[in-house]
Amino acid sequence: CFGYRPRPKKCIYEFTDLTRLAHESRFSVNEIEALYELFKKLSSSIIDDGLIHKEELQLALFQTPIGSNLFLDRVFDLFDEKRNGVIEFEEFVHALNVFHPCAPLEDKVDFAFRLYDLRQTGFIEREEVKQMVIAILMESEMNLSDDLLEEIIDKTFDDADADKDGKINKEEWKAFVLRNPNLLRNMTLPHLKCITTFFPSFVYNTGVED
Amino acid sequence: SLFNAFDLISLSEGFDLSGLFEED
Repeated sequence: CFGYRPRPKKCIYEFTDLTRLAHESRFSVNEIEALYELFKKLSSSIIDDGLIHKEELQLALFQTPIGSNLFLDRVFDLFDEKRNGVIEFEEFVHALNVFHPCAPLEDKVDFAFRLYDLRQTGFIEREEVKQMVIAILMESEMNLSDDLLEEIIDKTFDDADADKDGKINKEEWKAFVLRNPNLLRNMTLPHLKCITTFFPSFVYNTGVED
Repeated sequence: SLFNAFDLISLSEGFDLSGLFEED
């Protein structure tokens, strides 16, 4: 009578799902359980539907669900493997696995490349770099003259674009970050090595003692 | 010497996921 629509059913993970996720990742079963506690917290912060919406990720990182941020959009898109506008728990684990301190460097290099390849052409293009530099300048309320901005981008491409075709391919990117490992600092989250201590409440629901 | 463009870009808060683990 009132246009009743049932609420979407929350996905409840069975112990076998958590075990499988542990096998597919660098996390133990207890760590997957602790990550599930984090996921539940994030996915219920605005809409309690067992899925992380972009606004919920934004709320967690910026303490506000309002506004837009180019970089957060890219992070969200890479977490959202199914490209359906929400992050499911499995996608959350897959992405955070790359940020694990013990994840292979190759995975971090690849993830960072995909972050910066805004148009997903398989290259980091000069226009994309310029767009990201302008976005970070706006985000941090820094002012740079156009000349200095162009100079910074020129220098970056002088260093990174080995074949001088005006775009950075994956091999060039890999060589560039190996010379500048600081560029991957955001690709490692030390918290993930001791995730069970951040979310000790997992012990109330645990299915196994690691 | 000039900044590397990616040095600047990597400063974005949007790329810093450590905020996920912060207490409310």
